[in-house]
Amino acid sequence: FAGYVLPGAAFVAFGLKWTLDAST
Amino acid sequence: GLPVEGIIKLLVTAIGILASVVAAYPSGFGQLQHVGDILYATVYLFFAISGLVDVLTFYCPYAIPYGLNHFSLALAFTIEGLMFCLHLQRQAFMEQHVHVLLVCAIFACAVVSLIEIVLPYSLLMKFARAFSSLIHGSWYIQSGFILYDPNRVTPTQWNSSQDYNNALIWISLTFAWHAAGAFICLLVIILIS
Repeated sequence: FAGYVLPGAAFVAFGLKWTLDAST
Repeated sequence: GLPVEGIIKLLVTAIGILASVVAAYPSGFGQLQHVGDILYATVYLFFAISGLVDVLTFYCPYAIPYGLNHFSLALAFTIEGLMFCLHLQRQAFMEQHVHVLLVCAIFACAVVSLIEIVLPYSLLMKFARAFSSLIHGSWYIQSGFILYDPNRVTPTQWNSSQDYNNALIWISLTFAWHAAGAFICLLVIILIS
């Protein structure tokens, strides 16, 4: 379970960062 | 003043590789018991390479060929997608269905990263990368809850094939809602920014 949730959270965090980078 | 993204990638993947290798050898390094965990470690390795290229691009911008950071990221996503394709064999159809949707999101990330090599300043591609990464991550989390829900004590029993088919449709619908949620999240951040 953790093998799916933790990498998923990392990809969501990177997605949010890339959105912020692109919109600022 | 620091290549934050590259350093975070290196740190996170180092933890991932260590955890996967330890999980693969629960009885010591003489006996490999879970080869699937070595597969995860390999996926982390390619994201670590991507982080290393990010750091090198930051400190030696003239030595590293232009676009290599996007290429290494695309390579990491492609390898991840290929590794998850291997998950499709010998699995129940529902697990295959969840993984096919996950592989779609992963390859979307890979394709966008590849396009960014030739369009490095395209704002649309940057948003496309962010969007596909959001779906990838959120569906990854959802997959964990569908396949390995810690609150479920006994395996799900299906009363009929119709129930099973309905569950598959629900999974497809959930993926579509994740896509909608990711896009709305993207729009909200753009508007606030």
